[in-house]
Amino acid sequence: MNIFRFAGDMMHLTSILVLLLKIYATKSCSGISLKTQELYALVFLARYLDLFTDFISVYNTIMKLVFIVSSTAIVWCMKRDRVVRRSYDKQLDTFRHYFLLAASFALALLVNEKFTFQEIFWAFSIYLEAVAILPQLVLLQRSGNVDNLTGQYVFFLGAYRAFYILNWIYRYFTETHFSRWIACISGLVQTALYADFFYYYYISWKNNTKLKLPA
Amino acid sequence: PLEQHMHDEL
Repeated sequence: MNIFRFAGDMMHLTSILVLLLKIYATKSCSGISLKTQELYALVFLARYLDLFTDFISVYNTIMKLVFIVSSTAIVWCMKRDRVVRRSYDKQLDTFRHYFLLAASFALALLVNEKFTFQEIFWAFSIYLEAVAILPQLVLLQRSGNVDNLTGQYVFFLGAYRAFYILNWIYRYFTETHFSRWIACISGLVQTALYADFFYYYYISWKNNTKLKLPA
Repeated sequence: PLEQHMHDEL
């Protein structure tokens, strides 16, 4: 494992911790898209089916479990916690995420590394992760004002993607048989979706003003 | 070495 991959994983972990902190500290999930969170929980559940079949490292196994548990806990909290669920911006979170699900699954059936149950679900999770942030970005755009923790949550998620791209570039030059074009192309698409958000995040950071997305 | 179909990233 190289430093970029590790930094990416830590950014990913940080984003989840920031989100948990926001929900627990403020007892509110306003500005957070339940649809995006549901998609992420599904991404991890579909991708880590290999927990039962392949062992890569203790690090990988622990991280996989952490991602599954934390993402399902967030969804559970937003749906079931008496206090938290009242702050959910349901009327703003209207992105039709079932289309993303269907499209990702259809693509996984067509484009995969091997036509097996596990590989199809792996490809599905990669495609779904690439677009899972869309309901969140749409929600932020609609609500206009973004609170600090929500802004940082999306920032860390974007940083995680950026480090994964550096990781792939590094692996491409250091490993002899590095070819994973499904993950790389999807990863590029996913990172591109953050470009707009990063621009406004940078502007607000530079001017030391509250993050505001244009309508 | 890892086989091609094993996914070593998260």
